[in-house]
Amino acid sequence: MAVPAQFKAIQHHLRTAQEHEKRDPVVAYYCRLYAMQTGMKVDSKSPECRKFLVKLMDQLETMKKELSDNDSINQEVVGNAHIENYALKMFLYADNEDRAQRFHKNMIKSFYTSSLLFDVLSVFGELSEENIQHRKYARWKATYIHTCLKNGDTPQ
Amino acid sequence: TGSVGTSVASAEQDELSQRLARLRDQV
Repeated sequence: MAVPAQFKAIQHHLRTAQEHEKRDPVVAYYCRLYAMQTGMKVDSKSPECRKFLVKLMDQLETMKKELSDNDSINQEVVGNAHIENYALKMFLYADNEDRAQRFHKNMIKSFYTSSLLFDVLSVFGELSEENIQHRKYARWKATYIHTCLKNGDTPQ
Repeated sequence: TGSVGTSVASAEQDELSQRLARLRDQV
């Protein structure tokens, strides 16, 4: 379904979920859970938003049944570790490329996706100060390097 | 009509909240 305009803030989390549908269903599940919770806070009253959220909830319930034997879904403390490890893995890959001055679309996407996954960690509770810093740094780096490459500049 | 619409919307919103709580085994 098309994402209602009111849900612009979660469209990239939903796209990340789609990208991980097969690669890592646990990541897909928690990205959608984050989108569900955030969407309900933004607008669960207007007909188009409510319709979208009901469909998203259907999808989450189906995923939960399909992944019923996966501890990362059954036990949120395991899910928390799974998402945090994945986010840090993406962050460290991008950071290593950055330090090696290898600037390319993949490393930009890794920085950006890791920042989205640090958002997703908030479904488990308050973010640690370290993860707040990681999220800020990753989002800034993704934006900065993307702009440099677009303008033909070399990122410093 | 307005009040009926509003109560339908809030009932559906409650239903969504309950489904979310059940999904997270928080019921």
